[in-house]
Amino acid sequence: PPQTPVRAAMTSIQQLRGDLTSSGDQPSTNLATYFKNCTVDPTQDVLKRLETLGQTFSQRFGQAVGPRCVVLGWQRFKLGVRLYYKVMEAMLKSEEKRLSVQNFSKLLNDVTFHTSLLACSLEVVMATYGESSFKTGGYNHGGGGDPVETDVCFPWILDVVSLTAFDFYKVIESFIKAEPTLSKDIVKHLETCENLIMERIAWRTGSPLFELLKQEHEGGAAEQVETPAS
Amino acid sequence: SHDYHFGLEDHEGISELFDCD
Repeated sequence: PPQTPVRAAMTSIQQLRGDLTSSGDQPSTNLATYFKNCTVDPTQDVLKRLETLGQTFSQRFGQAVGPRCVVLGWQRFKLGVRLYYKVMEAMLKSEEKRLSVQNFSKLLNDVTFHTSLLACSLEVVMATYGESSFKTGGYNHGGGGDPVETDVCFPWILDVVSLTAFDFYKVIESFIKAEPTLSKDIVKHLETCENLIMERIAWRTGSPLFELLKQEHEGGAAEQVETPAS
Repeated sequence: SHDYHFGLEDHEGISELFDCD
C-alpha cells in the first residue's frame, strides 16, 4: 500500500513502542545497580521526581490538547519514562567503559541531568506522535492552526519541566549516541531543536549562558558580555 | 543511517557536560 503521513506515523509509533517493550516502567537491574553503587543512592529522588513531573506533564498536556486527554498525557509520559531509563542505562554503560568507574554519584544526583534526559525522552515521544513538529514555520508562535499541532511543540516541554534550553542542549548529542534505534526523522527533529536553541532560545534574557560567558571572561581579558538584546 | 553531525570528542561524555568527572 502507498505510504501516507498517517501510515508513516503509525509505523513510527509501533516502532517506538516495540523498542520499549523490553524496557520496564522501573529501572532495570543494571540501572538499579548503578544507582546502588552511588555514594548517595538517587533511587528515591528519581522516583519522586518522576511522580511529580508525570502529574505536571499530563495536566499541561490536557490543558494544551483538551481536558479529556490527560490520560493520553499519562500514556505519553510513561513511554517517555521507559525511554529515559533505557537511554540512561546506555549512557552509563558507555561512561563506565570510557572512564573505568562505576560510581556516578555526582551525575546521578544532578537534578538538571535527570530533567534534561527526561525532557529529551518526552520530546522524542511527542515528535513520534506528531505532536511536536514545528508546524508553524519552525517555532511555536501560538495562535492559529490546530492546537494539537502547535501548542505542545518544542520548546513547550522546557516550560513544562522548568528546564533552560541551554541544559536541554547538553543532553541531545549523547542521547542520539546512546539510542541508535532512533529513526532518521526523530534525529532530524532533535537536530532542529538543537538549531533553535543555538540560534535563538539560548540567547534570551535569563539564559544561564550569559553567566557562563561572564565567568569565562573573568580572569582573562575583561571583555564586555553582550546583552540579550544585542 | 542519519546525517547528524557528532561534535563531541572521544574523551568527552555526558559526565563532563554536567561537570561531573
